[in-house]
Amino acid sequence: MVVGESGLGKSTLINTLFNRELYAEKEARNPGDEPASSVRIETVSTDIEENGVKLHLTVVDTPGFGDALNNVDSWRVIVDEINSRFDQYLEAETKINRTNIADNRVHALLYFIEPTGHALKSLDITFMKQVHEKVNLIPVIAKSDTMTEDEVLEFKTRILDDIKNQGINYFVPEQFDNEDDETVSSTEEILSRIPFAIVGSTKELQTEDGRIVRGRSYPWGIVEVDNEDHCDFIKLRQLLIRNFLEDLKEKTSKILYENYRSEKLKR
Amino acid sequence: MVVGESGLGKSTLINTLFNRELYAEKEARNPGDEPASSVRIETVSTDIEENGVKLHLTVVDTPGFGDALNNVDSWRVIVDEINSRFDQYLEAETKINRTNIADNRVHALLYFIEPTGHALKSLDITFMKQVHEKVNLIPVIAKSDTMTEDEVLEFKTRILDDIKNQGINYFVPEQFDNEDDETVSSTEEILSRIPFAIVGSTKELQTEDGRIVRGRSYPWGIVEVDNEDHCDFIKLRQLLIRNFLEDLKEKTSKILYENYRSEKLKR
Ligand SMILES: Nc1nc2c(ncn2[C@@H]2O[C@H](COP(=O)(O)OP(=O)(O)O)[C@@H](O)[C@H]2O)c(=O)[nH]1
Ligand SMILES: Nc1nc2c(ncn2[C@@H]2O[C@H](COP(=O)(O)OP(=O)(O)O)[C@@H](O)[C@H]2O)c(=O)[nH]1
Repeated sequence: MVVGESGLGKSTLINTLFNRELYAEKEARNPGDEPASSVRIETVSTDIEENGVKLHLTVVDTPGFGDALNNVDSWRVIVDEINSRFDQYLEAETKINRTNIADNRVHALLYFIEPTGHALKSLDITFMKQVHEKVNLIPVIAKSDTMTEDEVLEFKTRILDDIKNQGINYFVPEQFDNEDDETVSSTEEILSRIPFAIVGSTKELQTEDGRIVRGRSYPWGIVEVDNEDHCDFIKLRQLLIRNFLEDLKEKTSKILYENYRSEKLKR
Repeated sequence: MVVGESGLGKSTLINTLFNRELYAEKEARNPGDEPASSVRIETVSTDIEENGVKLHLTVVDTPGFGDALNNVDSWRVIVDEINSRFDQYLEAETKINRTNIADNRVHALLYFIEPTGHALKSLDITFMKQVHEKVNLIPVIAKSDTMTEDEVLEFKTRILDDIKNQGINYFVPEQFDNEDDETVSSTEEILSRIPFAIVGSTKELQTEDGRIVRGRSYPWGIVEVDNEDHCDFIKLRQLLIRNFLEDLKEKTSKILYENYRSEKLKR
């Protein structure tokens, strides 16, 4: 699931993750139309192949979040969606034929933080508090090419402080004792970069030194999406698609869903 | 007066315009503090010299605007401030000794638009409609180094369409028939770039080709604030401080204030 205010590069990032135009270039609202003032749920699915494994992935988008004048209830529609997917699974589990349950629960929620350079906003804190016990929350810094390297480091520190002070739990990849050194160090590297500072683009450009890269071309230079010195996109992709897809599914199933189920059965 | 959501580079821009640290690097709110949820008015004054002319300028800042969960009334505190300054002037005008009236009316309102790349937000439209008949409204695209050249052009077109459709009047420098060609063409150049796409910075950096410039240093290159191929900062400075200070003051005094005064006297 992807959540964040309009214009933070969410559609572009999804296209970048799957390297395809899942979201066609957005039809801008017609001039003269009033901006939408409610949150909507839209899903789009795709099949990808990673390390020879075929994966069917569904992205749940939440246009309208945070875009109104009054965003006090912006989170409700989204929490309802997460709950309804838990309910669908609960219902399927109680049927006689349990062998082929479709698992449409939300396995990860990417929350896009605006690169203000200051601190988390009321909207960010309110939303994350509403969902962190229900989903694997992965906060990311949107459009991080807005910030210099120093600003990114400062902002990450500040975000982690705010998150800690507000008691927000975010997804942390697990490290196991029996892993080889290479896995341990790559997990540590991923951990050290959270929250990921991301840049998205499917445009292919040629750099000054002749390489073809995905990136954004400015008069002062080219930001490269897959360059780890420019942003943490690669780390995010590793976390979501390569290293931790099982981890995310497992935690959803064994912890988050079980909590939801027991809460529900208590009432 | 400077208005816009937190983190759009407003303080930095003011420092850049006057080339001094008018706003010290912002004390970030302490982690654990709830974000402020009301709009405040803060003023800071400075003296500058331009073309041998001494100018005493006051900047009115509006921290808190658009930062709450519910921003329906975000504009009120600001409109009250504009009105109260008109009232101060009205009162001073009615006194016997009218020779040295301090003119604290708002002569220009810089409105910072978030570089979403889509369209104006409800907050932008609501706010600009509340103030455009009271002040010289100068909309600017904040942190425009977030956008590529094509994105800036597209966004400017979209903003101007939205502004036109919503019936919002923004400040347009006047062109007179008796002006020399150079003045006419420089006014046209300024006009053609509205809304200005701005980047702010007081940091001095050295470019690859050895020049010392004010800018922001990214791993992929340096954005130069005073380079007209990188952003419209120079045009904004010309409009505010060089070419049109008189124009802004005159329009405030002859049109906007007169409208306010006659509205008030009618009741
Ligand atoms: N600076 C910057 N701009 C981006 C990035 N990703 C997308 N954009 C631009 O931001 C604008 C909005 O992107 P979009 O993906 O539609 O945002 P969404 O509304 O969150 O889905 C477009 O002009 C994109 O080209 C990024 O990583 N950095
Ligand atoms: N990309 C970019 N960042 C900027 C620009 N101006 C300021 N910033 C950064 O944005 C952050 C917030 O700036 P600040 O001036 O405090 O914003 P304010 O809250 O609107 O007053 C700081 O990290 C600044 O360095 C700009 O023109 N472009």
